[in-house]
Amino acid sequence: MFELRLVQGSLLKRVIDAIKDLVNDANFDCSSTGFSLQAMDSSHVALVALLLRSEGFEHFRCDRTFSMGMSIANMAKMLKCASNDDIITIKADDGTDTVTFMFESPSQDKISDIEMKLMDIDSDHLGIPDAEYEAIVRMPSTEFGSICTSLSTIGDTVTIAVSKQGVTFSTKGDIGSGNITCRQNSSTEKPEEATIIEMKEPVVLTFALKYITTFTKATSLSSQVTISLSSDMPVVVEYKIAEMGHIRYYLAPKIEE
Amino acid sequence: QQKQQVISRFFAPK
Repeated sequence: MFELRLVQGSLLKRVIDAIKDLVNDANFDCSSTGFSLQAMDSSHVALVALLLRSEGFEHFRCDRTFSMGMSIANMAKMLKCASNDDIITIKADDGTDTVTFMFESPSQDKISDIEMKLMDIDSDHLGIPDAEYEAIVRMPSTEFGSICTSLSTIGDTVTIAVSKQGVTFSTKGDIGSGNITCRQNSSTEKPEEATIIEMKEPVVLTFALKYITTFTKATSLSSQVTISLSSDMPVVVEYKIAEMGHIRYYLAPKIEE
Repeated sequence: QQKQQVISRFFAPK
């Protein structure tokens, strides 16, 4: 038996919104550690890893480790039936091919029971080694989102260059080119507005903007984003989910042919 | 011309 209860139901809605444009179907892994997912986009260029730790839920019961295959698009449709302030309970029994979502209004005067069919999904987990990154940039997530949106109106790729001067995001397209530099700014009184750059080596990497822009759908989950870069390695774009875990996106870089 | 790499080039199946 598996049952989890999340008082802040809007969080699950935001998590699914942050995944649904990247992944069609995915196995959610349930264990005593929590509720997690690892999935690639259909072209295997990007990977998303979600972790929601059991301690972050008001109630979490998972008798044995198992996976639930779900269509993310269908899950998003089901979660549309929940209001933002609803409490969400997810339940599944051993051996059944359905999952139940229960949405309770805070005053308990409305309860919705939604049943969704599970799917068999064949997917391998990839081993992601713990790596030391050459450069780590922490910046406001809204700032990163607006940079990606702005640059994607000009070009299809973004080159991220980290140096002592700061982090520069640049693009080039048919109509012209643009670059935006953010300098370290840790003196601000509000930590969520800080930009902090930890650099061991200067790094320059180029990525497809369409994927990076999809990652920024997670902006509402965290006020800060962490971008970790090493030469010839996938970038990691991480949004922490307060008291619960994180959503991490990995994107393979482009190389000169 | 730039070539897009895939994730499996970096991370192997567990």
